[in-house]
Amino acid sequence: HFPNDLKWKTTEVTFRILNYTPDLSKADVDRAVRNGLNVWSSVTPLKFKKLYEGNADIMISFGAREHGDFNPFDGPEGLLAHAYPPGNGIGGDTHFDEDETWTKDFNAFNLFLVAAHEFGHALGMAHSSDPGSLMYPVYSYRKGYPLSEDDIKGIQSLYGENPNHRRIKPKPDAPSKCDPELSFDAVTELRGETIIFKDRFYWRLHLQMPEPEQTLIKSTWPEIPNKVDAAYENPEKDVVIIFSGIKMWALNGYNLVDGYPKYIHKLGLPKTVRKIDAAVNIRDTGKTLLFVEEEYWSYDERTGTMDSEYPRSIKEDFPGIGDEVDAAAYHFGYLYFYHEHIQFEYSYNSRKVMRIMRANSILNC
Amino acid sequence: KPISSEEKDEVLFAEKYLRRYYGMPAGLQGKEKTSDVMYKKKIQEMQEFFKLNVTGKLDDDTLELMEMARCGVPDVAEYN
Repeated sequence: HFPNDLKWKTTEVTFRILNYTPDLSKADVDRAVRNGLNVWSSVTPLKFKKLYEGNADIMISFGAREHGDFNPFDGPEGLLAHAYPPGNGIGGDTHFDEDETWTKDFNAFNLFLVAAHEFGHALGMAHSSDPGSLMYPVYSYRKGYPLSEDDIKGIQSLYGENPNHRRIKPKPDAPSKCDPELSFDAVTELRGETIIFKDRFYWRLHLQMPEPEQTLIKSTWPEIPNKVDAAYENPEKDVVIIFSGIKMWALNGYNLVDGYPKYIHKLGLPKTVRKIDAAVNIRDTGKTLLFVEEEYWSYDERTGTMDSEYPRSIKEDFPGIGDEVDAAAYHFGYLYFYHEHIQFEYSYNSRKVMRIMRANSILNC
Repeated sequence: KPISSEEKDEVLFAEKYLRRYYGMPAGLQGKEKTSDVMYKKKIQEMQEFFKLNVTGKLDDDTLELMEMARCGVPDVAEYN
């Protein structure tokens, strides 16, 4: 919140659109503004009334560089928009940088998402440091309902709840890397970096980065779902395969490879398999192990076929790690199996568990 | 060794960022000691907010985040 929890004194708030960007049709701008306001009215008693003349609480305009409030914009990129906290005069007013390209899809910059964020300020919200929140200061594209629990808690502490609120599942906050109960969805290498997927986020580890970097999956790969089940790197082909449900995507570096997504059954998995829990490429053998519930398959990358005599039992072939795997990685002859909040270091050569650690010890916790 | 012009640009960019979003006072030029202390303090504030490694230095991670597209409202609400 802003100091003294600045807020509007009534729940009837007026707004007026003073001018329009040429990047979108007038109807698209109207829709983006209306939907941006509805984000907040859906969880509070707030009601927004559109004015076509005179002074409204929230005056909305597009302008470039110095645009009348001695708080100039900076040309393309960088600073996208700003808004003022509730109050008379300029209070609540929301300005968009006309030097940006405003869109209504995942190309930068989505007007609805930026408008919803700025209207948060116009209603009394300050910035959040949770990268999954709408009120996080840095732009990132996201699909679906944009408010996280952090956002909802903030706005409701100013205006209360919406009495006839339709229960909408808010986005969970960003997972905390040192949560002792933390489990992973998937782990893979990517050209020397380690990528760890959890919920809508991934952590990026790199030897030269002391701190793991947490980012929204969709801000890097808008086309990939918010939930990754498994992932592995095939170093020989320099691709990372990402599995979600019955589909898989291929990345070359951070770029999506054309022709994907494909169905996982193309690998030779039976149609009954609907989800892959973990995947790992054994660099020395050229085989990729695919773990599904209590069993696993072995896919020969060189021939592009599934090895015969699979599936086999995880419990029998990898004694000591239990019978299910959330994520797997391979380094210098050791397999690292992750299940719930535990990580098993398994010697592939001597076929036994060497160490048991917390899963998030990989995140320096 | 003398600071390169690229580094100088980065420092100027960072100072502008910290003035705009973290309320670093302008006009500290000429007061070397004070401005260094304040500059370091403000960078630490920004690194804490974004959960970066708090070094007080303009390291790559910090500069990379400063260069991301963002909202123009300061991160420290008092300075809006």
